[in-house]
Amino acid sequence: KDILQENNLRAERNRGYFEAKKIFSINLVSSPGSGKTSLLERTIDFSDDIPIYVIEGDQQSTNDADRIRRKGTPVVQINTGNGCHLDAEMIHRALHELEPVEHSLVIIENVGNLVCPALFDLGETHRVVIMSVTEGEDKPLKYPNMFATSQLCLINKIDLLPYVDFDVERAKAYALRVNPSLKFMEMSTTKATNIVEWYDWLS
Amino acid sequence: KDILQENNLRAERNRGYFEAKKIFSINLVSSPGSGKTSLLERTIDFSDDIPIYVIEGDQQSTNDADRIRRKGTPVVQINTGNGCHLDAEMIHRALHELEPVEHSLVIIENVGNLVCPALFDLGETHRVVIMSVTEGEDKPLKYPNMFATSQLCLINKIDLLPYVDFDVERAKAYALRVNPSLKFMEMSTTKATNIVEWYDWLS
Ligand SMILES: Nc1nc2c(ncn2[C@@H]2O[C@H](COP(=O)(O)OP(=O)(O)OP(=O)(O)O)[C@@H](O)[C@H]2O)c(=O)[nH]1
Ligand SMILES: Nc1nc2c(ncn2[C@@H]2O[C@H](COP(=O)(O)OP(=O)(O)OP(=O)(O)O)[C@@H](O)[C@H]2O)c(=O)[nH]1
Ligand SMILES: [Mg+2]
Ligand SMILES: [Mg+2]
Repeated sequence: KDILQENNLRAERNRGYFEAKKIFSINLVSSPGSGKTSLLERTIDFSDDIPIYVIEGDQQSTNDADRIRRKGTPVVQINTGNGCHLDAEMIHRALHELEPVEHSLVIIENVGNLVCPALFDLGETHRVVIMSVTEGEDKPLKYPNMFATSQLCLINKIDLLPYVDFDVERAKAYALRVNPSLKFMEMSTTKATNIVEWYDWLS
Repeated sequence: KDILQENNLRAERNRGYFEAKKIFSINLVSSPGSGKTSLLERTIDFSDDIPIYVIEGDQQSTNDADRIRRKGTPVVQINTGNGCHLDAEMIHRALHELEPVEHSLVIIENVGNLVCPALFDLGETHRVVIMSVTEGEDKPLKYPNMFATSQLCLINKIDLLPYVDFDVERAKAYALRVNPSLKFMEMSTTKATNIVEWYDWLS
């Protein structure tokens, strides 16, 4: 498709930009409400040494950018209107607004959607997918593209495991079926359980 | 957009089909894992008198259609591949496969996605959006189109309220902001809490 071709070109341009500035960039994807913004809040809370910049994507509202701004972190909110995903051109414009310094961390929170963002390379260094234990184990089978194009899968809201019907090992097995090299972490972003593993991976 | 125009025409054709057969049709939408299939399972469990037909939509897999089939209910699974929503043409084909009888109930479970399905009329009698208490209260503000184009909003997984940070009244207020005529029900599809209200609405 022409749109994807066009996006891939612009994504490579973003990739070069990050490379030149030695920036580590993350495209954070998940269903609505799986914990992307909560993870960003925890990340900002415990990262003092490295400069962090955030690019927020939502159809409407600035709620997520407001939450990040309250932490004192530079952030840009992109509203996609009817659009179901961020694209490389939007990221390009956001980067020129943020002007991130060298050796910084740029985290992109994509629109809550397990379908469309899978197709759109943003030029990120890593794509991280969050799966909540409340969503059911079969999400990797139903939305394979998202899990196939991610490098790390965070299983979030483990504090709710006693109250939901979710088998962590089976969920991982399903995800490995669509992406055998996918890595995993289990955490609770609100309880800050096991967030240390995420910090270690970031550094 | 041409695609939307084209879809609207086909949606009207489905609407006429339902009208001719006096069929009550529902387009069930939500984020991934909010409880659409669980609601269908409960609906089938307790509806003996009215014939039910299900049209299932997912990117990949037949998991949901398999769950419905196990109940003995006629079902068609549509796999959209990279597509992020069901469209009216897919429904048209599914109806000719199912050949629903007069005075029946046809429930369409859309792809788990709060963005794309909002734009695609399927010819349904009613659009029902499920919001899970685990997703956060601000979903209506971030995905306004989906709540604006629905007539009924089911707030699901209320059994988890003691363990999550979710204010039911605030969530409803946000939804009413984008759709002042939206109706609500609170339930748990797995515990079958308050499902009776849903049965009453269906009949
Ligand atoms: N119990 C529990 N709730 C959580 C956890 N992480 C996030 N939540 C809750 O889940 C809801 C959504 O969290 P967010 O961080 O806003 O999720 P999000 O993925 O950014 O949501 P969108 O940007 O709207 O797609 C909020 O009510 C959080 O408090 C967790 O580990 N455990
Ligand atoms: N605690 C609790 N869990 C629920 C409830 N309803 C559904 N679930 C769980 O949520 C998960 C997803 O439920 P489904 O019914 O498959 O959700 P869905 O909307 O059909 O999911 P997709 O079709 O994949 O988008 C399953 O593990 C269910 O057991 C509820 O009321 N309470
Ligand atoms: Mg968010
Ligand atoms: Mg389902």
